[in-house]
Amino acid sequence: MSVDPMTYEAQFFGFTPQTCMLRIYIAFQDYLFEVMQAVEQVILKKLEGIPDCDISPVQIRKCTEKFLCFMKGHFDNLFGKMEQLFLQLILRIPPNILLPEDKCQETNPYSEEEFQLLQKEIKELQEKYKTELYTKQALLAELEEQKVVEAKLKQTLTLFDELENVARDHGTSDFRESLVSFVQNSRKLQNIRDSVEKESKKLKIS
Amino acid sequence: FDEVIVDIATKRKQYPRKILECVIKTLKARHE
Amino acid sequence: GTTFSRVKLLDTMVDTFLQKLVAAGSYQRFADCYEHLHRLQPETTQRIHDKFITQLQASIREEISEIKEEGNLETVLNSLDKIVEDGKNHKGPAWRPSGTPERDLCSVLAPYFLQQRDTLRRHVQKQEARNQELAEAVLAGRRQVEALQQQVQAQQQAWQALRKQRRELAAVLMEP
Repeated sequence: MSVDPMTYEAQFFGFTPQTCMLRIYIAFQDYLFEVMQAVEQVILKKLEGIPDCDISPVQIRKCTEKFLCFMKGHFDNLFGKMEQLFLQLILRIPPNILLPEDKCQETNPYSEEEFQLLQKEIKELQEKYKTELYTKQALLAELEEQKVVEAKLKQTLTLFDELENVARDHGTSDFRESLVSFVQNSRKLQNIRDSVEKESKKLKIS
Repeated sequence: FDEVIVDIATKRKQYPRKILECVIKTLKARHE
Repeated sequence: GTTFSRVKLLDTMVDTFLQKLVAAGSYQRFADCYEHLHRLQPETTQRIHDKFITQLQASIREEISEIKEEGNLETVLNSLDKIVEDGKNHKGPAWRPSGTPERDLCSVLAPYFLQQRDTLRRHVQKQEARNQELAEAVLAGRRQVEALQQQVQAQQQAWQALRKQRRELAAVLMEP
């Protein structure tokens, strides 16, 4: 017959029901023996007080053993029945009952495979999160870089603007155009100068 | 045999909670 | 399925046990065993038997009280009554340890790992959205830089053309 170790009950009680019953059995049995011993002592004392009593202690011992044997038989039989009821009705976790500390086994049962999948998913999410953080850093770094570059470019453009302003401050609306017209005018001047020189030569010659 | 049963049963009762405490600490630390 | 108090049932069982044990150890039986004494002093035998029964019952009851005391049995049994009462609607066999702790632990730890997974998911989504914004800002910034570069380039070319013309002018002016 396979022994039911009643581990689930032991988890709840902190002892195995069988041990508990054994403890009770031994205690009860000890009391039965003790009381029988006390009874025998009392009887022997009583007999000492009776004059010419022909009952010997050995006889009394035999009577005690006879009665005890009888009582022990009944005791074991009755205790066996009581133990069975104890183990079935009192020191037992009914099969449909789950202990509070195991509630999660029913509220969210998780198999090993599912649990491994979950851990794999967590790992992937962690990698993904790291990637996103690196991306963020790279993007922020580029934004910083862009700020510097933009500042430089704007500085250059400002420079150009200042040049324009300088020209404008000196009476020329648009510095470049004025420089262009200046070049054209000076070219006209050169042409005039050339023609004047030619005329003066003619005059000298004539 | 009896002691083994009680020992196992006691561990079954206590260890999940202890392990859980450690796991929660680990998860928190990793999270931080 | 009926709910009952385990403590009361225990007391009832012990009482029944004692009643039956006492019934088995009847005076008749006692007198049969100690027939010499019974013949000699029946009253004494009766008194001794009564004392025997009283003492046995008292000892056993005391033992049960001690055991209840020692193992805090009443509280434990009452709490078991409560657990059974709470779970009485659960049909079919409930979960029991599989004997493989790793397997049983999965359900214990799962809620916390699920929580961690959800937190991570939220963080990743939030970061992805944030990075999306940053990426758009970077693209806009690139466009902005490009536009500025073109502006500078245009200005640069214009000034270079100017410089070229200035050279020409200088050349012209320098002509003898």
